[in-house]
Amino acid sequence: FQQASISSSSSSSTELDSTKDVGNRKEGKMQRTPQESAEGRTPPEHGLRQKDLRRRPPGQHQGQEPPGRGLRVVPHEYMLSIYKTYSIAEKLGINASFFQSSKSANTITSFVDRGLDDLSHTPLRRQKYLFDVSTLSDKEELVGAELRLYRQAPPTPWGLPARPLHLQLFPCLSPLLLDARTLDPQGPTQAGWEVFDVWQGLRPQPWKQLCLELRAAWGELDAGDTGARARGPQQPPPLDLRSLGFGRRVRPPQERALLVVFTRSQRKNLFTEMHEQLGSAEAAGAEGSWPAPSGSPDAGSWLPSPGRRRRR
Amino acid sequence: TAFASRHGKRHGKKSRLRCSRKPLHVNFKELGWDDWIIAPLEYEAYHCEGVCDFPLRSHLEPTNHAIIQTLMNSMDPGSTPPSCCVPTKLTPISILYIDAGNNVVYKQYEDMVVESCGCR
Repeated sequence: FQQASISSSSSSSTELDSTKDVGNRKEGKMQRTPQESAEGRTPPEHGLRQKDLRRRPPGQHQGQEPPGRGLRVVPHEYMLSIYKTYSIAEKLGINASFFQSSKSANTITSFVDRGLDDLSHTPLRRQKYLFDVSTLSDKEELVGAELRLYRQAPPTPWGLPARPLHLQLFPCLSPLLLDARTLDPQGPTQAGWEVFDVWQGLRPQPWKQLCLELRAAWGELDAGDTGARARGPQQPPPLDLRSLGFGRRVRPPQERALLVVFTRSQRKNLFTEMHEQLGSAEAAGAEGSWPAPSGSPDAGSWLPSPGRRRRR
Repeated sequence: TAFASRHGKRHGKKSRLRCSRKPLHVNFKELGWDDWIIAPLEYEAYHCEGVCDFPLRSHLEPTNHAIIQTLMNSMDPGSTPPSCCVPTKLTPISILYIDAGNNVVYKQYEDMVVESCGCR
Protein backbone atom coordinates (compact mmCIF):
# COMPACT_ATOMS: atom_id res chain seq x y z
CA PHE A 1 0.00 0.00 0.00
CA GLN A 2 3.00 2.24 0.13
CA GLN A 3 6.40 1.99 -1.36
CA ALA A 4 9.88 2.55 -0.26
CA SER A 5 12.62 3.02 -2.75
CA ILE A 6 16.25 3.86 -2.84
CA SER A 7 17.45 5.99 -5.68
CA SER A 8 19.93 4.36 -8.00
CA SER A 9 22.73 6.69 -6.99
CA SER A 10 22.22 6.13 -3.32
CA SER A 11 24.23 3.07 -2.65
CA SER A 12 26.96 0.94 -3.91
CA SER A 13 26.76 -1.66 -1.19
CA THR A 14 25.36 -5.05 -2.01
CA GLU A 15 22.96 -4.94 0.86
CA LEU A 16 21.33 -1.72 -0.15
CA ASP A 17 21.40 -2.69 -3.78
CA SER A 18 19.15 -5.55 -2.84
CA THR A 19 16.61 -3.06 -1.55
CA LYS A 20 16.38 -1.12 -4.75
CA ASP A 21 13.70 -3.39 -6.10
CA VAL A 22 11.37 -2.41 -3.30
CA GLY A 23 10.03 0.31 -5.52
CA ASN A 24 8.98 -2.03 -8.27
CA ARG A 25 8.55 -5.29 -6.51
CA LYS A 26 5.87 -7.84 -7.01
CA GLU A 27 2.76 -7.61 -4.90
CA GLY A 28 2.17 -11.18 -3.86
CA LYS A 29 2.29 -13.12 -7.07
CA MET A 30 1.02 -10.33 -9.25
CA GLN A 31 3.56 -8.29 -11.17
CA ARG A 32 2.92 -4.55 -11.15
CA THR A 33 2.58 -2.70 -14.34
CA PRO A 34 5.34 -0.17 -14.94
CA GLN A 35 2.89 2.67 -14.46
CA GLU A 36 1.71 1.30 -11.16
CA SER A 37 5.25 0.87 -10.03
CA ALA A 38 6.20 4.35 -11.06
CA GLU A 39 3.29 5.95 -9.25
CA GLY A 40 3.58 3.72 -6.25
CA ARG A 41 -0.03 2.60 -6.36
CA THR A 42 -1.38 -0.71 -5.29
CA PRO A 43 -3.20 -2.31 -8.19
CA PRO A 44 -6.91 -2.88 -7.61
CA GLU A 45 -7.11 -6.57 -6.94
CA HIS A 46 -9.01 -8.97 -4.78
CA GLY A 47 -7.63 -9.53 -1.34
CA LEU A 48 -6.49 -5.94 -0.90
CA ARG A 49 -8.17 -5.74 2.46
CA GLN A 50 -6.45 -8.89 3.58
CA LYS A 51 -3.18 -7.63 2.21
CA ASP A 52 -3.61 -4.39 4.13
CA LEU A 53 -4.03 -6.41 7.27
CA ARG A 54 -0.94 -8.39 6.51
CA ARG A 55 1.34 -5.63 5.37
CA ARG A 56 0.44 -2.72 7.56
CA PRO A 57 3.41 -1.34 9.46
CA PRO A 58 3.32 -1.63 13.22
CA GLY A 59 1.18 1.00 14.80
CA GLN A 60 -0.69 1.90 11.68
CA HIS A 61 -4.31 1.20 12.21
CA GLN A 62 -6.89 0.08 9.77
CA GLY A 63 -8.59 3.13 8.37
CA GLN A 64 -5.69 5.33 9.34
CA GLU A 65 -3.95 5.77 6.06
CA PRO A 66 -0.56 7.37 5.90
CA PRO A 67 -0.61 11.03 4.92
CA GLY A 68 1.24 10.40 1.71
CA ARG A 69 -0.62 7.29 0.67
CA GLY A 70 0.13 6.45 -2.89
CA LEU A 71 3.26 8.54 -2.87
CA ARG A 72 6.63 6.95 -3.10
CA VAL A 73 8.60 7.22 0.11
CA VAL A 74 12.14 7.97 -0.90
CA PRO A 75 14.61 7.54 1.94
CA HIS A 76 16.79 10.55 2.35
CA GLU A 77 20.45 10.13 1.45
CA TYR A 78 21.37 11.13 4.97
CA MET A 79 19.32 8.29 6.45
CA LEU A 80 20.79 5.82 3.98
CA SER A 81 24.22 7.03 4.96
CA ILE A 82 23.43 6.54 8.66
CA TYR A 83 22.14 3.04 7.98
CA LYS A 84 25.14 2.07 5.88
CA THR A 85 27.68 3.44 8.33
CA TYR A 86 26.16 1.91 11.43
CA SER A 87 25.28 -1.45 9.92
CA ILE A 88 28.85 -1.85 8.66
CA ALA A 89 30.10 -0.92 12.13
CA GLU A 90 27.81 -3.52 13.63
CA LYS A 91 29.25 -6.20 11.40
CA LEU A 92 32.67 -5.20 12.66
CA GLY A 93 31.42 -5.62 16.22
CA ILE A 94 31.21 -1.90 16.98
CA ASN A 95 28.04 -0.72 18.66
CA ALA A 96 26.52 2.08 16.59
CA SER A 97 25.57 4.00 19.73
CA PHE A 98 29.28 4.53 20.44
CA PHE A 99 29.53 6.84 17.44
CA GLN A 100 29.58 10.46 18.46
CA SER A 101 27.34 11.32 15.52
CA SER A 102 24.68 8.98 16.84
CA LYS A 103 24.57 10.89 20.14
CA SER A 104 24.32 7.44 21.78
CA ALA A 105 20.85 7.00 20.33
CA ASN A 106 19.51 3.68 19.13
CA THR A 107 16.71 5.23 17.10
CA ILE A 108 17.07 8.03 14.56
CA THR A 109 13.90 9.37 12.98
CA SER A 110 13.81 11.72 10.02
CA PHE A 111 10.97 14.14 9.33
CA VAL A 112 10.69 15.91 6.02
CA ASP A 113 9.68 19.58 5.95
CA ARG A 114 6.01 20.14 5.11
CA GLY A 115 6.20 23.91 4.87
CA LEU A 116 5.55 25.83 1.68
CA ASP A 117 7.23 28.90 0.29
CA ASP A 118 5.60 32.27 0.45
CA LEU A 119 4.75 33.02 -3.16
CA SER A 120 4.98 36.78 -2.77
CA HIS A 121 7.86 38.61 -4.46
CA THR A 122 8.81 40.57 -1.39
CA PRO A 123 12.14 39.63 0.18
CA LEU A 124 11.85 36.49 2.28
CA ARG A 125 13.34 37.42 5.62
CA ARG A 126 11.84 34.57 7.61
CA GLN A 127 11.17 31.03 6.55
CA LYS A 128 9.05 28.56 8.47
CA TYR A 129 9.75 24.84 8.50
CA LEU A 130 6.95 22.54 9.61
CA PHE A 131 7.31 18.97 10.82
CA ASP A 132 4.71 16.44 11.89
CA VAL A 133 6.41 14.82 14.86
CA SER A 134 3.31 13.13 16.25
CA THR A 135 4.89 9.70 15.84
CA LEU A 136 7.57 10.53 18.39
CA SER A 137 6.98 8.68 21.61
CA ASP A 138 7.39 10.47 24.90
CA LYS A 139 8.46 7.12 26.36
CA GLU A 140 11.74 7.41 24.51
CA GLU A 141 14.55 9.57 25.77
CA LEU A 142 15.29 12.46 23.46
CA VAL A 143 19.07 12.73 23.18
CA GLY A 144 19.42 15.09 20.25
CA ALA A 145 17.75 16.81 17.33
CA GLU A 146 19.09 18.70 14.38
CA LEU A 147 17.61 20.62 11.50
CA ARG A 148 19.42 20.06 8.25
CA LEU A 149 18.87 22.76 5.63
CA TYR A 150 20.30 22.42 2.16
CA ARG A 151 21.61 25.71 0.93
CA GLN A 152 21.63 25.91 -2.82
CA ALA A 153 24.55 27.72 -4.36
CA PRO A 154 23.59 31.40 -4.73
CA PRO A 155 24.33 33.04 -8.07
CA THR A 156 27.88 34.37 -8.20
CA PRO A 157 28.93 36.97 -7.45
CA TRP A 158 26.62 37.58 -4.54
CA GLY A 159 26.97 41.30 -4.78
CA LEU A 160 26.38 41.62 -1.08
CA PRO A 161 28.25 43.97 1.20
CA ALA A 162 31.25 42.79 3.13
CA ARG A 163 29.65 42.36 6.49
CA PRO A 164 28.77 39.19 8.34
CA LEU A 165 25.42 37.63 7.75
CA HIS A 166 23.69 35.81 10.57
CA LEU A 167 21.32 32.89 10.14
CA GLN A 168 19.29 32.33 13.25
CA LEU A 169 16.85 29.61 14.10
CA PHE A 170 13.92 30.08 16.48
CA PRO A 171 10.83 28.12 17.38
CA CYS A 172 7.95 29.85 15.58
CA LEU A 173 6.48 32.73 17.58
CA SER A 174 9.21 32.45 20.17
CA PRO A 175 12.18 34.66 21.03
CA LEU A 176 14.24 31.60 22.12
CA LEU A 177 17.29 31.38 19.89
CA LEU A 178 17.97 27.70 19.23
CA ASP A 179 21.08 27.98 17.09
CA ALA A 180 22.85 30.41 14.77
CA ARG A 181 25.29 30.38 11.89
CA THR A 182 27.35 33.16 10.39
CA LEU A 183 27.83 33.30 6.64
CA ASP A 184 30.46 35.24 4.82
CA PRO A 185 28.79 36.95 1.86
CA GLN A 186 32.16 37.36 0.22
CA GLY A 187 33.12 33.74 0.79
CA PRO A 188 32.82 30.75 -1.52
CA THR A 189 29.33 30.09 -2.77
CA GLN A 190 29.21 26.34 -2.55
CA ALA A 191 26.00 24.45 -2.00
CA GLY A 192 25.81 22.36 1.13
CA TRP A 193 24.04 21.49 4.29
CA GLU A 194 23.65 23.89 7.18
CA VAL A 195 23.01 21.95 10.38
CA PHE A 196 21.30 23.54 13.35
CA ASP A 197 21.00 22.03 16.79
CA VAL A 198 17.31 22.16 17.71
CA TRP A 199 17.32 19.87 20.70
CA GLN A 200 16.11 22.64 23.01
CA GLY A 201 13.17 23.25 20.72
CA LEU A 202 11.96 19.67 21.00
CA ARG A 203 12.53 19.06 24.66
CA PRO A 204 9.13 19.99 26.06
CA GLN A 205 7.43 16.88 24.75
CA PRO A 206 5.01 15.66 23.58
CA TRP A 207 4.74 17.51 20.30
CA LYS A 208 2.32 17.03 17.46
CA GLN A 209 3.78 19.64 15.14
CA LEU A 210 7.09 21.39 15.29
CA CYS A 211 7.47 24.77 13.63
CA LEU A 212 10.92 26.29 13.28
CA GLU A 213 11.71 29.67 11.82
CA LEU A 214 14.89 30.67 10.01
CA ARG A 215 15.75 34.35 10.08
CA ALA A 216 18.54 36.19 8.36
CA ALA A 217 20.07 39.41 9.66
CA TRP A 218 23.06 41.56 8.88
CA GLY A 219 25.75 41.63 11.52
CA GLU A 220 27.83 44.56 12.60
CA LEU A 221 31.11 45.36 10.89
CA ASP A 222 34.24 44.38 12.73
CA ALA A 223 36.06 47.24 14.49
CA GLY A 224 39.14 46.42 12.45
CA ASP A 225 37.37 46.67 9.11
CA THR A 226 38.54 50.23 8.50
CA GLY A 227 38.15 50.02 4.73
CA ALA A 228 34.46 49.39 4.92
CA ARG A 229 34.01 52.02 7.60
CA ALA A 230 35.91 54.57 5.53
CA ARG A 231 33.33 54.20 2.77
CA GLY A 232 30.88 55.69 5.21
CA PRO A 233 27.63 54.46 6.70
CA GLN A 234 26.03 52.26 4.08
CA GLN A 235 22.57 50.77 4.49
CA PRO A 236 22.80 47.05 3.61
CA PRO A 237 20.21 45.78 1.15
CA PRO A 238 17.20 43.88 2.51
CA LEU A 239 17.97 40.23 2.94
CA ASP A 240 16.13 37.59 0.99
CA LEU A 241 16.50 33.96 2.08
CA ARG A 242 15.76 32.87 -1.48
CA SER A 243 18.76 34.72 -2.83
CA LEU A 244 20.85 33.12 -0.07
CA GLY A 245 19.93 29.67 -1.38
CA PHE A 246 17.14 28.78 1.03
CA GLY A 247 14.17 29.03 -1.33
CA ARG A 248 11.98 25.92 -1.40
CA ARG A 249 10.44 26.09 -4.86
CA VAL A 250 11.66 23.66 -7.51
CA ARG A 251 13.67 21.64 -5.01
CA PRO A 252 14.29 17.90 -5.40
CA PRO A 253 13.21 15.69 -2.47
CA GLN A 254 16.82 15.02 -1.49
CA GLU A 255 17.34 18.74 -0.90
CA ARG A 256 14.30 19.31 1.29
CA ALA A 257 14.83 20.32 4.88
CA LEU A 258 15.14 17.41 7.25
CA LEU A 259 14.55 17.25 10.97
CA VAL A 260 16.58 14.41 12.45
CA VAL A 261 15.63 13.29 15.94
CA PHE A 262 17.86 11.06 18.03
CA THR A 263 16.16 9.00 20.72
CA ARG A 264 17.17 6.20 23.01
CA SER A 265 14.67 3.53 23.76
CA GLN A 266 15.02 1.31 26.77
CA ARG A 267 12.79 -1.28 25.17
CA LYS A 268 14.82 -4.15 23.94
CA ASN A 269 12.04 -6.55 23.22
CA LEU A 270 10.50 -6.61 19.77
CA PHE A 271 7.56 -8.60 21.12
CA THR A 272 6.84 -5.90 23.72
CA GLU A 273 6.92 -3.33 20.97
CA MET A 274 4.59 -5.42 18.80
CA HIS A 275 2.30 -5.98 21.76
CA GLU A 276 2.09 -2.26 22.50
CA GLN A 277 1.42 -1.46 18.87
CA LEU A 278 -1.25 -4.13 18.82
CA GLY A 279 -2.72 -2.78 22.03
CA SER A 280 -3.04 0.68 20.55
CA ALA A 281 -4.63 -0.82 17.46
CA GLU A 282 -7.19 -2.63 19.58
CA ALA A 283 -7.87 0.53 21.53
CA ALA A 284 -8.67 2.21 18.24
CA GLY A 285 -11.05 -0.62 17.37
CA ALA A 286 -8.83 -2.09 14.73
CA GLU A 287 -7.99 -5.49 16.07
CA GLY A 288 -5.95 -7.61 13.76
CA SER A 289 -3.90 -4.88 12.19
CA TRP A 290 -0.56 -6.42 12.99
CA PRO A 291 0.83 -7.93 9.82
CA ALA A 292 0.86 -11.69 9.76
CA PRO A 293 3.29 -13.56 7.57
CA SER A 294 2.22 -13.32 3.97
CA GLY A 295 2.25 -17.07 3.64
CA SER A 296 -0.19 -17.62 6.47
CA PRO A 297 -3.34 -19.40 5.38
CA ASP A 298 -5.80 -16.83 6.65
CA ALA A 299 -4.33 -13.49 7.61
CA GLY A 300 -7.73 -12.09 8.52
CA SER A 301 -8.18 -14.62 11.27
CA TRP A 302 -4.53 -14.57 12.26
CA LEU A 303 -5.32 -13.15 15.64
CA PRO A 304 -7.32 -15.28 18.03
CA SER A 305 -10.86 -14.33 18.88
CA PRO A 306 -11.37 -12.60 22.24
CA GLY A 307 -12.72 -15.88 23.61
CA ARG A 308 -9.65 -17.80 22.54
CA ARG A 309 -7.41 -15.16 24.01
CA ARG A 310 -9.19 -15.41 27.35
CA ARG A 311 -8.66 -19.16 27.38
CA ARG A 312 -5.04 -18.73 26.45
CA THR B 1 9.92 -31.06 22.81
CA ALA B 2 9.53 -30.30 19.13
CA PHE B 3 12.95 -31.74 18.46
CA ALA B 4 12.17 -34.85 20.42
CA SER B 5 8.88 -35.41 18.61
CA ARG B 6 10.54 -34.99 15.25
CA HIS B 7 13.41 -37.23 16.01
CA GLY B 8 12.00 -39.35 18.79
CA LYS B 9 11.62 -42.45 16.68
CA ARG B 10 15.17 -42.34 15.51
CA HIS B 11 17.89 -43.90 17.52
CA GLY B 12 21.62 -43.84 17.41
CA LYS B 13 24.15 -41.16 18.14
CA LYS B 14 23.98 -39.51 14.73
CA SER B 15 20.38 -38.38 15.27
CA ARG B 16 21.17 -36.94 18.71
CA LEU B 17 22.78 -33.74 17.55
CA ARG B 18 24.41 -31.71 20.23
CA CYS B 19 23.09 -28.27 20.94
CA SER B 20 24.64 -25.89 18.43
CA ARG B 21 23.98 -22.87 16.24
CA LYS B 22 22.25 -23.52 12.93
CA PRO B 23 21.43 -21.20 10.01
CA LEU B 24 18.14 -19.31 10.00
CA HIS B 25 17.89 -17.02 7.03
CA VAL B 26 15.23 -14.35 7.52
CA ASN B 27 13.76 -12.78 4.43
CA PHE B 28 11.55 -9.81 5.28
CA LYS B 29 10.17 -9.84 1.76
CA GLU B 30 8.88 -13.37 2.22
CA LEU B 31 7.39 -12.34 5.55
CA GLY B 32 5.54 -9.57 3.76
CA TRP B 33 7.33 -6.90 5.78
CA ASP B 34 9.12 -5.30 2.84
CA ASP B 35 6.38 -2.69 2.65
CA TRP B 36 7.77 -0.98 5.72
CA ILE B 37 11.29 -2.30 6.03
CA ILE B 38 13.65 -0.59 3.61
CA ALA B 39 16.84 -2.38 4.59
CA PRO B 40 17.99 -4.98 5.16
CA LEU B 41 15.53 -7.12 3.26
CA GLU B 42 17.20 -10.26 4.53
CA TYR B 43 19.68 -11.27 7.17
CA GLU B 44 21.12 -14.31 8.91
CA ALA B 45 19.50 -14.70 12.33
CA TYR B 46 20.66 -18.26 13.14
CA HIS B 47 18.87 -20.49 15.61
CA CYS B 48 19.78 -23.06 18.25
CA GLU B 49 19.04 -26.70 17.77
CA GLY B 50 20.17 -29.94 19.33
CA VAL B 51 20.00 -31.85 22.56
CA CYS B 52 21.46 -30.95 25.92
CA ASP B 53 22.31 -34.37 27.26
CA PHE B 54 24.73 -35.62 29.86
CA PRO B 55 27.57 -34.79 30.05
CA LEU B 56 27.20 -31.15 29.08
CA ARG B 57 30.17 -29.61 27.31
CA SER B 58 31.75 -26.54 28.79
CA HIS B 59 31.41 -24.51 25.61
CA LEU B 60 27.65 -24.73 26.05
CA GLU B 61 28.10 -22.68 29.19
CA PRO B 62 25.43 -24.50 31.16
CA THR B 63 23.93 -22.87 34.18
CA ASN B 64 24.14 -24.76 37.47
CA HIS B 65 20.45 -25.40 37.13
CA ALA B 66 20.92 -26.86 33.66
CA ILE B 67 23.68 -29.17 34.96
CA ILE B 68 21.42 -30.48 37.72
CA GLN B 69 18.44 -30.84 35.38
CA THR B 70 20.55 -32.66 32.81
CA LEU B 71 21.91 -34.99 35.49
CA MET B 72 18.41 -35.80 36.72
CA ASN B 73 17.26 -36.36 33.16
CA SER B 74 20.10 -38.75 32.52
CA MET B 75 19.18 -40.73 35.63
CA ASP B 76 15.47 -40.80 34.99
CA PRO B 77 14.37 -39.41 31.60
CA GLY B 78 10.72 -39.90 32.51
CA SER B 79 10.88 -37.63 35.53
CA THR B 80 12.71 -34.64 34.16
CA PRO B 81 13.08 -33.30 30.63
CA PRO B 82 16.54 -32.39 29.37
CA SER B 83 17.66 -28.79 29.67
CA CYS B 84 16.94 -26.52 26.69
CA CYS B 85 19.20 -25.55 23.84
CA VAL B 86 18.76 -21.79 23.61
CA PRO B 87 20.60 -18.64 22.48
CA THR B 88 23.07 -17.48 25.12
CA LYS B 89 24.37 -14.45 23.26
CA LEU B 90 22.48 -12.28 20.83
CA THR B 91 23.53 -9.18 18.91
CA PRO B 92 21.56 -6.32 17.38
CA ILE B 93 21.00 -5.37 13.78
CA SER B 94 20.26 -2.01 12.22
CA ILE B 95 16.96 -1.64 10.42
CA LEU B 96 15.86 1.22 8.20
CA TYR B 97 12.09 1.39 7.96
CA ILE B 98 9.09 3.59 7.31
CA ASP B 99 6.94 4.35 10.34
CA ALA B 100 3.21 4.97 10.54
CA GLY B 101 3.73 8.64 9.71
CA ASN B 102 5.70 7.86 6.54
CA ASN B 103 8.93 8.97 8.20
CA VAL B 104 12.12 7.07 7.52
CA VAL B 105 13.54 5.67 10.75
CA TYR B 106 16.85 4.04 11.58
CA LYS B 107 16.63 1.76 14.57
CA GLN B 108 18.95 -0.63 16.22
CA TYR B 109 16.98 -3.69 17.25
CA GLU B 110 18.52 -5.66 20.05
CA ASP B 111 18.80 -9.45 20.22
CA MET B 112 18.20 -10.16 16.56
CA VAL B 113 21.13 -12.45 15.72
CA VAL B 114 22.17 -15.56 17.66
CA GLU B 115 25.88 -15.48 18.33
CA SER B 116 26.09 -18.56 20.51
CA CYS B 117 23.92 -21.33 21.88
CA GLY B 118 23.96 -23.07 25.20
CA CYS B 119 22.01 -25.23 27.62
CA ARG B 120 19.70 -23.59 30.11
